[in-house]
Amino acid sequence: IPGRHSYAKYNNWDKIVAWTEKMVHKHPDMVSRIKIGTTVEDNPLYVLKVGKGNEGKKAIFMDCGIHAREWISPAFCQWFVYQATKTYGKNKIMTKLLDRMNFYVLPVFNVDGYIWSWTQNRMWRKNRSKNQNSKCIGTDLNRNFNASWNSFQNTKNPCANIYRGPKPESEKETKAVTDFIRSHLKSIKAYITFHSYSQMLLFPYGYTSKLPSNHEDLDKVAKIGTDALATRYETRYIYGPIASTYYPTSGSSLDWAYNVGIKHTFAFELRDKGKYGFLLPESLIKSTCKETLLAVKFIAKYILKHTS
Amino acid sequence: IAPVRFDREKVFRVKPQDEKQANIIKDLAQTNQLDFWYPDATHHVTANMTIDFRVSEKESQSIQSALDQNNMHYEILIHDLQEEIEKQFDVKED
Repeated sequence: IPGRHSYAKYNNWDKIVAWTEKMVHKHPDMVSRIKIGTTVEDNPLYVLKVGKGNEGKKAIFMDCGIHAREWISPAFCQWFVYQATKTYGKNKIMTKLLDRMNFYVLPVFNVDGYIWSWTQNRMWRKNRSKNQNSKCIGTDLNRNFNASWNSFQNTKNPCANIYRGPKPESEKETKAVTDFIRSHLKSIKAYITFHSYSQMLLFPYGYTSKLPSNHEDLDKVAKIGTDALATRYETRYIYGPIASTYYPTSGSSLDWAYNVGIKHTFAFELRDKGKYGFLLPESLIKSTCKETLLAVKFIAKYILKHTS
Repeated sequence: IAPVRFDREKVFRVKPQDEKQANIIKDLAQTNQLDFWYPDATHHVTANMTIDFRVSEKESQSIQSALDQNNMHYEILIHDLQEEIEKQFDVKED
């Protein structure tokens, strides 16, 4: 039996699986677990559906852990589910959100890579699929989506950290997520993905400097979201379109989700700004999660109010 | 298999002031094993951008010499990555 799960610590995959079971067991009326597929190494991909409503209600899809070494990301998804179940009935906003919408939370997207970063290589980023005609392992799942997938030449080298895979959605993990989102498109009104580091709140596009049609709306939400985040510990985030705020990227989940019809899509680059980078100490997990939750709750409130 | 260790590996933060210096970073990436932390890959490197990359102990001296020779702004964010990896677990079990 895996050791004790803790929201103040980084948890390995076994602990996270046990935690998902515990959450379903403790909150059967609010949390259910959906197996949306399996990974290249046959690990399960679990989405937790969090909310009181039936599947027809508005929903937000959130994923964490697409890049293996970005450990603060899965920590936030666990914290979100914990706070949702803990403050339902106590916190007015969270109660309203959970009564009227659902959250589909994928605590770890890149399970094989996450396990590898715990057991073999803390600096690992990609998944663990084998590449034909190459000794190099892994695809960058956030270059594997069908969103201008082949627009950058240097994502075609299997040995590169940003290898895009042999074709869009070639990876089992990507396909499981896109299939789930496509089959829930009617209800999913927003998509939020969590990465680290650099303290940014980003929106489409990454593959072009062209702005999305509702960029003013996205910009406003991102501004207020980062303002909300800063109220807790004055942590400063910048925000804007990926291509100009961060740098141009092809094949990202954010652009794909936007293009498939979800018109409010955001990517968080969580703490910090480089002092620790991917090695954010556990003592900073809680404060990072608390401040991020403020932004996510604002975004969810906005989605509840402004989407049909 | 024993886990990979990162003893005395370093993370550099470099701010190329112009395209010439940005190209120096790209050249160094051709001849050394640089793991880009920010941005994710070499081809995103441009002038006036903050660049973080990890490099092995062995290669870090030559990297540092190259940066010094070209009068480039840099700092070392992490001096021993393995130490930081072990230090990240700084919360006791509940």
